[in-house]
Amino acid sequence: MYLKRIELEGFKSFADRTVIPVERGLTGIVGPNGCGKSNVVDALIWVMGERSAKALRADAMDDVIFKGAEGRASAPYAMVEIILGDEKGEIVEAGGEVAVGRRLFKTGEAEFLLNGRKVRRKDVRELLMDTGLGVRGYMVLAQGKIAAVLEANPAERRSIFEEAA
Amino acid sequence: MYLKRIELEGFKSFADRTVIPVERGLTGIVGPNGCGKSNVVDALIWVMGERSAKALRADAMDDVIFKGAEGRASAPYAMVEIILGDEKGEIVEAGGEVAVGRRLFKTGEAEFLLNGRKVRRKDVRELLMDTGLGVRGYMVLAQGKIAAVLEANPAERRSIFEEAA
Amino acid sequence: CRERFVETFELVQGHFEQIFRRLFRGGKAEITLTADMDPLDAGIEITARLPGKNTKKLSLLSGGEQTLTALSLLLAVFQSRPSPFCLLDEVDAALDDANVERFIDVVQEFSDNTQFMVVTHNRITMSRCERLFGVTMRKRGVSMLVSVDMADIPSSEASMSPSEQ
Amino acid sequence: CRERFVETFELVQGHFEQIFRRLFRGGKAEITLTADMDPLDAGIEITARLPGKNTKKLSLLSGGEQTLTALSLLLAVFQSRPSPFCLLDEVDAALDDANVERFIDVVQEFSDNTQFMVVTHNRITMSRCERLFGVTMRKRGVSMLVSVDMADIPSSEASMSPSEQ
Ligand SMILES: Nc1ncnc2c1ncn2[C@@H]1O[C@H](COP(=O)(O)OP(=O)(O)OP(=O)(O)O)[C@@H](O)[C@H]1O
Ligand SMILES: Nc1ncnc2c1ncn2[C@@H]1O[C@H](COP(=O)(O)OP(=O)(O)OP(=O)(O)O)[C@@H](O)[C@H]1O
Ligand SMILES: [Mg+2]
Ligand SMILES: [Mg+2]
Repeated sequence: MYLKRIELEGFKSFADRTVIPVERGLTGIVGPNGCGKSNVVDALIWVMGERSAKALRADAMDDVIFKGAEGRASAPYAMVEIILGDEKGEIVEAGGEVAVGRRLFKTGEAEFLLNGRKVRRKDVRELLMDTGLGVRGYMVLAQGKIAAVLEANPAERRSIFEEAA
Repeated sequence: MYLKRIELEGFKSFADRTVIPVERGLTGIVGPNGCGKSNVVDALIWVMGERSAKALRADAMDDVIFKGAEGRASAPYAMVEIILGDEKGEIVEAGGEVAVGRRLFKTGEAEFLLNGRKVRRKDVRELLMDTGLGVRGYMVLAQGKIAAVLEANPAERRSIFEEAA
Repeated sequence: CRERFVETFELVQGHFEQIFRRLFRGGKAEITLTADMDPLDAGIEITARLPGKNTKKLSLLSGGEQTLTALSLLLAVFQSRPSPFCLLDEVDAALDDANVERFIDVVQEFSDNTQFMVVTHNRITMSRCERLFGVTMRKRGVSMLVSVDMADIPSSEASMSPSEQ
Repeated sequence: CRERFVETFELVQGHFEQIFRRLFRGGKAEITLTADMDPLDAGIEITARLPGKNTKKLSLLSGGEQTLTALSLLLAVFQSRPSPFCLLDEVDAALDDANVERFIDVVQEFSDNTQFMVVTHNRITMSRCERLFGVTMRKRGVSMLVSVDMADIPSSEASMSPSEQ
């Protein structure tokens, strides 16, 4: 399995539906301060099932829903989907796509989606573990967290390894 | 009063006596990772009377004494002096210099110096407060500490103001 | 004592709002004392609203926006009670090019009365300094000061790299 | 479970020593499990000795040296259990030019099997990427993705700046 693209809508500063293609090799994400680069990182952490608002730099989970801007109303919901390519047909037919999604409504209703169907958080995490993508651990490193690896106490460092074991 | 130069000897990675001139305007300190730039910042924090080893990125206070390197023995003591220009003759004669220093021996003996004479820590701090240089507060900002200003809780932020009041 | 503190606080508040608006080219920021407390015990609350954005929560600001807000506060304290000397260690690490330029603009205005020293890896900051000092380790493990010619900034860090293994 | 953990730990240990030596061009680093504890409960201790320097304490490392040590560990975990995708947010902020180049050298070796995305403000990192995506706020407060032509990197951030106030 590999990642084909990330799709965001109403998530933090991404009011409009935005598609970010993921290609092979090394891709750079650039732009001025405050334009939304780290919000993309948060989107990935969120869709993989993160439950702590603090890990998303938010005070409460509904802070991830677009709050509005100049001349633009707030969004009714936040949604992030990651589209995986299923080369070997592990989940769907070979060469098909698997869409893993998460949505949170202003009303508080929250759901996880697998190819458009509602599933449990547990199902999404099991799928991600099976594909080798993992559920966050060491493959998504948020801004400023690199120093925390050394500053953490020995017991906290275990979590990086357990994810990999 | 203004700062004319900083002199270090045996302080952290500055094994040899090193003189850093301080000029008017904006001066840049550059160099590769691990070469000793932040050690200069620590030297300034230390000579102004800092008592916490942690604030000097050290486990114990004697970590500030040069520990030796390839083909070079450790130093017997660490010494830092800041030389102030006394334009208006506030402390010595007009146009003279005032040397504020601190020394720590491997034996554990520690001393503060004012123009070469041993004085108490309190004397150094009072002198620095009178000259407007202050004793650290907001005019020396160590690496990575800029984010701490916002992350600190409201009560901790008071300390920046008290220094200035 | 209480009058002095309140007086300094109000002075800093005025400068903070003005410097913040200048660095962010708009928006509004303010500091307030924790409500219903004696000024000598109250903490300091910070609120900031960025131009064109709705959110007021500090935690939702980006890495660069938090650094710039903290620098506005630091420079505001500086403006209210100038110190003859200031040393900043890599405060520009999270800033984009446009924000580095604006920050240095403000610092240079203060540098008539204050000697500023900045530790930096940022080319733009280097090019705005009046002089550069290099710290390097010609002999491994031992720091020394070298003068750096402004003209060779593009490779200044490369040319000071410790000798190849 | 215990065998798997110990097996992964030993694999990571080997890769960590090798990647550390490569990024620092010498020196020695290792990870060990807290002594006298069951591997399933033990914490992870890190020791690192830099080429030509005596100290082994992590706290005495510089900002850039700590980042590079943490990145060595992260890449070692990565090498032991590759994930198809990795997203790093401004991990190069504290590194000097030479260390950025060496870090990207290692990342590019892994990028045959892994899709790497890095958020960065560093020109050298940008120039080493195979493609760049820009995140900008043409309409204030609303993020969108734009494509950035590699050829105009020098001004790429400038050209993406949100519209003038
Ligand atoms: N729910 C939300 N609705 C609208 N805007 C939001 C929301 N959450 C965060 N933001 C905005 O997103 C911006 C921060 O974006 P982000 O942290 O991604 O910036 P960045 O591009 O990483 O910048 P830097 O280079 O400084 O790290 C903030 O200005 C904040 O106002
Ligand atoms: N007492 C000591 N004796 C000898 N060397 C020391 C001592 N204390 C610290 N050092 C060395 O100083 C080095 C760190 O220097 P410093 O933190 O000033 O680097 P820097 O130039 O700020 O680098 P960066 O750009 O990564 O922030 C470390 O490698 C450490 O080994
Ligand atoms: Mg960011
Ligand atoms: Mg440093």
